[in-house]
Formats: sequence, C-alpha cells, structure tokens
Amino acid sequence: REFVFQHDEL
Amino acid sequence: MNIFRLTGDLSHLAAIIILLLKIWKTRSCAGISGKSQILFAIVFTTRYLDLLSSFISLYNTSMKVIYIGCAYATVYLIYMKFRATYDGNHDSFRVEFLVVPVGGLAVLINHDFSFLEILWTFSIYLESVAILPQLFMISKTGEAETITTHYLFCLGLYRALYIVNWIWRYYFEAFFDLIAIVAGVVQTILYCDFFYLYVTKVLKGKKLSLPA
Repeated sequence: REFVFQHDEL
Repeated sequence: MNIFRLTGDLSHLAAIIILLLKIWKTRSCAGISGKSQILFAIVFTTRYLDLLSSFISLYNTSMKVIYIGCAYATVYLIYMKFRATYDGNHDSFRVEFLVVPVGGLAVLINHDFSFLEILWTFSIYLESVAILPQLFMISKTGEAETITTHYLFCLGLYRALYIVNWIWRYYFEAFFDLIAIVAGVVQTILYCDFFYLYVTKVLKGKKLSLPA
C-alpha cells in the first residue's frame, strides 16, 4: 500500500 | 521540530489568544469577520480529525485541542454571546465562493484519495483563503482596531515562518510537502498589502485606515 502521509505539522 | 516551526506555532497561538481576549475583554466583536472565524473552525476540525486516530506528541495533541477549543469559543462569542456587536452588514463576503472551489480542488489534487487525506487537503487549501472575509471587511469599513491589526500580523507571520520551516526541512530533512507549501505561499501573499500597512502605519503609532 502506498505510504500515506503522516502529517506531523499543525 | 525546528525553531521556525515552533515560532510559527507560537505566533499562531498568540493570534488566536489575542482575538479571543479582545472579544472577551471588550465584550465586542466589532470589526471582526465572523465568517473568517467559522472558516478557521472548519479548517481546524477537518485538519485535526487525526486527533482520534494517531498520536504524534503531547505538544502536537495539546496544540490541536487548544486551537480547536479557541476557534469554537471565538465563533460562540461572535454569534451567540456578543452577537449584538457583530457587524453583519460589513461581513458580507460570499464564503461559498471559497468553500466550493477549495472543496473541488481538494478532491482533484491531493496526496492520497482517502477520506482523511482529502479532508486534510481541503483544510490546507481553505486555510490559505480563510482570512479573505476579514480583509474584505476591513476594506469595506476602511479601518481596523489596533488590536485587530496585531491579531492579523501574528496570523500572517505564522504561515510566513512555516515557509522558512519548509525551506529548513527541505535542506536538512529532505522533506517537502508541495500542497502545504503552495497553499502557504498563497496564504502569505494575501497578507502582503496588510503587512505593508501594518509596518508603515501601525508600527508608527498611527491607526490603520485604508484610503476610503
């Protein structure tokens, strides 16, 4: 499965 | 985390607190666009749904809770508690002209066609234009209270600092998120004429009044 973004910014 | 992003977050937090205190202390939301505040509440809600599903850090989670809490408290103060002081006539920007195109763009251009990712993208695009009703209202009234200009300065500065953060992360972490960067640049550009007025007028102790 394509790596899905883990958004670490607010 | 780097100093630019931390300063940016603190500038954003300062803006949110300044606005909340201004409305609470003066018991008035004169000159404040309720529509922009509703858009910001939508931005935080759609961006921070991952509060329920993922934990990044105590800082990340607590800031998200504070942002969402303050955003809804501000909307409550404007439309409920102090609605008598809400200047609806000048807060007349057609937000549907923002929300619909932004919604469409989020479905078309995103990193991943999943529910949470499309909502995150929608929130990023929406945030870049969410201040337009407020700037539009100031152009209609032709002036802004000094405290409101400090709120707008901190709000504009936050995303400008995030741009520096993205430059930093590109060089030192080989990380970049084009969607956030493009939207952040657009958002900061929208503040440019305000920044000019803020520096040339407000910082010299004058009142911010636009040429009528």
